[in-house]
Amino acid sequence: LSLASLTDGLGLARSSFPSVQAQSLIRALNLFPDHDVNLIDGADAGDSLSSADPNKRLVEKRFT
Amino acid sequence: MPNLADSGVSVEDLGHHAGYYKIEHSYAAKMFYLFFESRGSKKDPVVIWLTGGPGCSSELAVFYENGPFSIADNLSLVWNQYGWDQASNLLYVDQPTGTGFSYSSDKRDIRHNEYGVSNDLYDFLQAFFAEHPNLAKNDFYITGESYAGHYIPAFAARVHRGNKAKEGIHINLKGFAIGNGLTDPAIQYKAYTDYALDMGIITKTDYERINKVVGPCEVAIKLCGTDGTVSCMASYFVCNIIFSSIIARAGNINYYDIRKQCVGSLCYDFSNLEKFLNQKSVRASLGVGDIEFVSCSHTVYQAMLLDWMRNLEVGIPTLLEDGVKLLVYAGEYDLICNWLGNSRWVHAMEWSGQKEFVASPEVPFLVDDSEAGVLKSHGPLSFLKVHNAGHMVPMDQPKAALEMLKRWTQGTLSETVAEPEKLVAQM
Repeated sequence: LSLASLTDGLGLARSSFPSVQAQSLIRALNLFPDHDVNLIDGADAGDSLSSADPNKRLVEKRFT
Repeated sequence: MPNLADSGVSVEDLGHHAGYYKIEHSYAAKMFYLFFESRGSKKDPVVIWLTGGPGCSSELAVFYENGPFSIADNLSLVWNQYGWDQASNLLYVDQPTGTGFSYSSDKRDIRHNEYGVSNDLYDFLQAFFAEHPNLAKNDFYITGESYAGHYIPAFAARVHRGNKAKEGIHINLKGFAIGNGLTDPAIQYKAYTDYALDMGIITKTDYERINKVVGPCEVAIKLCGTDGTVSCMASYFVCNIIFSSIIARAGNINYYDIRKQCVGSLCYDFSNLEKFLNQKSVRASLGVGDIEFVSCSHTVYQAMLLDWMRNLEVGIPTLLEDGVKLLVYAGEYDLICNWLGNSRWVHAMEWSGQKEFVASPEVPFLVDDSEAGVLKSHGPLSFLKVHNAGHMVPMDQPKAALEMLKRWTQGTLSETVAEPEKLVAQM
């Protein structure tokens, strides 16, 4: 049996595509992130590490 | 935190930290993490939690599973009396790069496999323990769920390898726990139809028809092995036909918890997470600057496509032989990473104690004198089927999940005698 004949009629089409799966995963949790991934332009994002001594590899702050 | 007074601690007592780490072997990646000191003792073990997806942020678990607090409808925080920080110094990391508040300015930092993911986590741990040398001697445990069934064995093996090679700071790795995880796809994909039939999600006719894809799926996964590339992508497409076919027949079923239906396309409502973490005051508190919060990343999910069907079970026997504990647990109503598939790979795993583990009896896992699950264990290996829970065990059964963590880290998980009886026995 070919795979095509096995899958024929199972109503699969696009549903096995990773992009569809990813979308379904995220929507199932009622989440709608504004960006697909956290990639930024430029190195300085104003976070605690960017604004620290450039030699520091880790910056940690206590919060309440 | 409106119910802080009930928690028995004051704000000043809470050691809550947020930080960024510049990933060493990257172009420009920075990893965000949250660290909650134990509400018990500083000597409690250090536990790291990894959220799956792949591509979902660790904050999902912080606020909806086992973190110190959850988010109320008015976006205030409510104390979680069963947070895992009751028994551990608890770490959550947004990983792989690109999820949550972890970010990079260079797209080459997006990870495609467990080699990249585990090295980033290992580098982070080294930096974390350098920052907290007082915690470096504590017992260390790796935990997580779902796709973390891939991350966890790879990360545990990386830590173990680093320790053996005397790289950097010695990490006192005592165990790793996988909750409703995807670890050995060949076995777990084959189990989908059996679980679905057992649970009445599909008919016998559906079962026989869908099972015709199992053979090609197995062949494709075999070709993928532990380090395949194109064959792994092919097996993703072939094998997901099994899962998609079941879902197509099951209607609006919530595949994380088959007792529930999904309303529209929504199975859960975690939307307060995005609302809460995008507030200016919260962002300022966490020190995330201009970085947006990406709750789950499409791109990271797709970047891990070649990794999906790889078998991560292969690295586990070495860890067991060296005395590192493994707990595999699974909520009984999850379909996507169901208990049956997990139980089968755990039983099929070849290690020196396999025969004894297979022969070991199932015993009740008692919490408050009622059966919260069924446990099998031998030596360093334990398998726990958790009752009345879906994919997210700490969300569905918070008390049982905390009890599981406590007993497992304290080495008393397989002691089946209920607490009062134990006291009488000791008297």
